[in-house]
Amino acid sequence: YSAAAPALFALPRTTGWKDFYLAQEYLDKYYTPKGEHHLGEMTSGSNSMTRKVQQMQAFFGLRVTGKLDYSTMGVMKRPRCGVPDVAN
Amino acid sequence: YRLFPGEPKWKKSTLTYRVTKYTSSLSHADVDKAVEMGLKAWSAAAPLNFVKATSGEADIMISFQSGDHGDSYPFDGPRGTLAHAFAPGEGLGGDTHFDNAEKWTMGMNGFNLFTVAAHEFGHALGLAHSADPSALMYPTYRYQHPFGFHLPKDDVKGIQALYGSRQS
Repeated sequence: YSAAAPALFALPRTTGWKDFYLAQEYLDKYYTPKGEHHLGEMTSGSNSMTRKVQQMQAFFGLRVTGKLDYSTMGVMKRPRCGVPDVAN
Repeated sequence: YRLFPGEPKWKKSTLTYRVTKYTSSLSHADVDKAVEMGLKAWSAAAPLNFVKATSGEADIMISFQSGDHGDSYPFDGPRGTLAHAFAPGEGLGGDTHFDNAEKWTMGMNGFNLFTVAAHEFGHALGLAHSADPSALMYPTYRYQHPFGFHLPKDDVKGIQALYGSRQS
């Protein structure tokens, strides 16, 4: 991600790298069906992350932008259940 | 409401549960009480009965765990992930784990155990996360008052889709 992220996954001004890594971890944990983990990341890189952000935003009724905006990060930082939101 | 893929559910109406590992945040009696009330929320809406076991293997094995605890879903310390539970099935199926690093409480100063337990038991009975913010099965924590608690409509629909409604 370190090379691809700035171009393919534009971070809003309010989102720092710390949030980016937090988001990556969150999406891996709750929006990656088991078995897709490494394959998904290797083949589709940041596009896969954008897709997962969109999935997450749709689930939580947020504006679906695929970007790590303030409200998306807000939901990601809330304490929650560890069961993934996407089917395993 | 949403169900897990394949819609796993228990084939029997009486299920056993057992707390195998307690937390130091609360007394055993408080943990038992929160668990009992959490299960009661579901048995009030569907024809399910829960029987407490004190030894051996129960359908729903409940424990407080720290970090990596051997099920491929490690806990992450305070906040973040609070708990998780497995869908109905043999072995790990139905088992419910709480992150021991959280401050568990019977009130509002920390994470209310009844609130989280009731949510996790929804998973243990076959419900996945709901996208309805008013549902108990919504993924993020929101305090629920334990006394006089009734399942929100969305959760009632979900549990009754799996097990039917409770005959009064």
